[in-house]
Order: sequence, then structure tokens, then C-alpha cells
Amino acid sequence: AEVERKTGRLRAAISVRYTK
Amino acid sequence: DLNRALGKLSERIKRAADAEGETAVVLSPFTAPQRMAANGSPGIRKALEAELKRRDVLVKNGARLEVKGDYGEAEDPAGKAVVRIHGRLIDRDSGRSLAEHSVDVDNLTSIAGLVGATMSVPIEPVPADRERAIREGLSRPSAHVSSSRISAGPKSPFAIEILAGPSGGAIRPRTAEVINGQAYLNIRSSERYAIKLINDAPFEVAATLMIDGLGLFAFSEHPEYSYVIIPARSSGVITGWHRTNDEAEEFVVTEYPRSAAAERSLAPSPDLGVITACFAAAWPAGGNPPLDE
Repeated sequence: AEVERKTGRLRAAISVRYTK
Repeated sequence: DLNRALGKLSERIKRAADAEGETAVVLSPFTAPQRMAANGSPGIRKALEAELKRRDVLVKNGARLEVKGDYGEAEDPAGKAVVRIHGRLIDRDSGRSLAEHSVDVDNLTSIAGLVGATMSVPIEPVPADRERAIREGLSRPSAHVSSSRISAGPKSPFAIEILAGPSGGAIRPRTAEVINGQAYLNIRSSERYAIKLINDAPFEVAATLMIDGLGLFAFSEHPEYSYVIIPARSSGVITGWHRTNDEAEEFVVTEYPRSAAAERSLAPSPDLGVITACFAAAWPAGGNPPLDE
């Protein structure tokens, strides 16, 4: 079942770059 | 937010194309400054194509008019961090520029996905302090790597891990390294990968996942979805692009979803991919948010 949610402000952004 | 900004750019392109008696354009990649090592062009391009289509401008490879542009970090007049996307409409026959227009993207999650940000953002009660932390975080990325676990700092409760392996074979955590404050790892072209989202905080989080600026739900039957929920002190593994609630299309390095026929023209960069996860607290509507929200 779907539960409606509220979300807060961004706390962290994490990026990873991958080379091929 | 990205669609709203690119909607404005599309309107400008539509007016200029109308004046030329043209109904189609060809889209070239949007470039980022070299120092950013970013790859948001596929996300920009997909959103721009959708907005152009809504305005009856077709994206067609042989078109006489070409849209190209660049993007990068900037500040809006109020000093807020934004990503500024600058687009130009060029007449390919004459090389003449017919129109140009800049638009700002100011949603922090969108910004992080476009530039490939790695930062912790304190939940400051004072907006100016939070803005300062964001500008600092964008200009000085703070990736922390412990073997295969990648976070925005040694004390941050949020992390990601990339699991990779041969197509059809087992996937294992892949070791990353930090270069200039950003995390890097290698995935071979023949490999598939999955993304482990780790939440060690005592509250559930909404995690937003972007690959090359494209959201996890970019090819989904539910484009209205935007995040996945990770319960408190747990983790979840995302194995592919969301298609339906029962089906995902596995992440491979060399292409975006094969089954998304309409996206044929959208191709990954041959050398660099960027995965970005953003974390925010989440709580059931009607329930209680964490105290610091």
C-alpha cells in the first residue's frame, strides 16, 4: 500500500564518478 | 525544477524557430566546465526534449536548427547557489546564432545531480548559514571513502556503495578512491552495477538517485515518483532503472534503458559517468518529523 510521506531538506549529497 | 527552467528555454527556442518557419531542432550536448568533471547533459537533454515536445517543437537529427549550450554553478541575484544553463539556437547552414537564453535551476537536489556534488548540509535554523554551507560544499567537495563505502564526511550517517560485476554474474562492492575531494571508481564497459543506499540515521530517509543527471524514474511508468524510502538504520540496493513497481532495467555502463525506445538518441558519455544520491529525512504524512526538521 502507498503511504503518503513528507520530506525534509537535503542533508547530504554523495556522488561517485566512474570511469569506463 | 529542471523541467520548469528548461520550459522557459523551450519557449524562447519555440519563438525563434517559428520566426524561421522551422518546426524541428537537433540537440547537441550541454557541456560543463572541465574542472567540474560533471556529466549532467543527458538529464538536461531529456528534460529539454520533453519541454520542446510540449510546445510542438520536434527533436530531429537532420534539422537545420541546432540547440547547444553549457551549464555551471552560479549565484542568483539573491546570492543563492544555482545551476545556470545557457542555451543557444544556431542556424547550421549559416552558423548564425538566432537566439540565446539563460535559465537557473535552484532546487538543491537538482543542482547536486547536475554538478555531481558531494557535501553534507547542516539543517541550520538560520537560512543564511545554510546557504553559506551549500556554497562551500559545492565549491569544495568532501568525499570520504572507506574501502567501498562513500560518504560526504567521516561522521555523516548517509553513504553509498557501488556493487559491480560481469553481466549475468555476481556483483561485489567496488573500492573507490578520492581525487580532488570527489570519489572515483572504475566500471568496465561490459559490467553491470547496482547502487547500495545506506542510512545509518535514527530516522527514515527519502533518497533521490540520479545518473548523469537522469533521475531513477526517468524511464519509469511512474514519472511522478521522485525518491525511494530507506528505513532508519538500514540500507537498500537499487539494481536498475525503475520501470514499474515489479520491474527494473539493470544498470549497464554503455547504455540507458534499452527498452525505452523513444530514448534511442540519448547515449551515455563514452568515458565518464556520474552517480549522485541525495538524502533528506522522510516521515509519514500526519506523523512526526525528526526534531531538527
